[in-house]
Amino acid sequence: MDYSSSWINTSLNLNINPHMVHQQLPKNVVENNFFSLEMKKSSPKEESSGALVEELKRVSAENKKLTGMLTEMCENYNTLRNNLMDYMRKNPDKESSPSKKRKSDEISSSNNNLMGGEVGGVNGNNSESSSSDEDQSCKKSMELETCIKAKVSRVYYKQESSDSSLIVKDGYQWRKYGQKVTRDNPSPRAYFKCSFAPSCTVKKKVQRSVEDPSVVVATYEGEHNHPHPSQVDSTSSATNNRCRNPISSAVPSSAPSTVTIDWTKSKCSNESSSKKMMINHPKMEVPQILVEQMATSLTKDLNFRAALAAAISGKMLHQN
Amino acid sequence: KDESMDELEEELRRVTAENKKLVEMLSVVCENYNTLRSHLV
Repeated sequence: MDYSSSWINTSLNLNINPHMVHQQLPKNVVENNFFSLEMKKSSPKEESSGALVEELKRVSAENKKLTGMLTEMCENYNTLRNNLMDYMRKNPDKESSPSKKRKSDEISSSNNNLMGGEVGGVNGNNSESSSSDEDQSCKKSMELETCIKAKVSRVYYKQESSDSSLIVKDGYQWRKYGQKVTRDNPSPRAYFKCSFAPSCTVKKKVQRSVEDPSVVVATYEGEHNHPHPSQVDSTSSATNNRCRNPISSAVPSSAPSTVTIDWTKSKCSNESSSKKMMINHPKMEVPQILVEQMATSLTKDLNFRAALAAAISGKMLHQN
Repeated sequence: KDESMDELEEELRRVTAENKKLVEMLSVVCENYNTLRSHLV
């Protein structure tokens, strides 16, 4: 039986001759092998420097990409923020809720952190081309903030240290809408909004001073778009203001100034307190002004004049 | 060669640190942007 024709060839054609192997392999593989062999032959310093250069290139490219993304993101942020500011300026009545106030605080603080600090620094180092654009947008946002915060005044009120309330009686009607504790000051900060006129956007922050706990600092933002309540009251009712605090009208509605008022004394005007007020603040001739205003408004009131004339004439007749 | 290696390493360190800072900043900007956007929406 001849099995030679049906035998299976089990040889693997293995060849241990390296020359033969190179001939069979594709050309690029051979070259790579030679290259790798040559690389192996090179010094480890060269190899590491090559790797360093490669890594540096990679990181630099990533850096550039990140800078581009950051610039774009900042632009988008500024656009969005400006839109929000415009919207808030156009609709001041709708942003009176405490949550929105908190949000706007967050927005402004985050914007300050971001725009004033790190972005500018990196742009200065890294991408000079984008820095001018961002500077412009940052300037715009800063101008916007200064516009908004132009009408800020701070008033210091002296209060008894035992009195922990943050209520400052400046004559205006305020509605408290929030309170929070800040990091720099352990005493809470209270937020108020003027409730005299619905369209009035003046806000007030009240917080006890860190340096002197007996002093309460009230920061007013904005300008009242209505007369002082005492003036309104004086025109409407003559007898209502007899015990009204004269200092209240001294609080500036818009002027950025600092006034120190002593509230430790009685609220009704007596001699000692009025003297003290005069010493603390030279512009305390307001009681006189108030009296004159009251007199003017009373004399304008025809009914009051008639009643007064009748009373005087009646008294004179009675005496006679 | 040692000097150039040192310079390279220094440069790489600097760029890497800058990169890290950029990533952090981008994260902050994104967060702020999203907060602002959520307020508007």
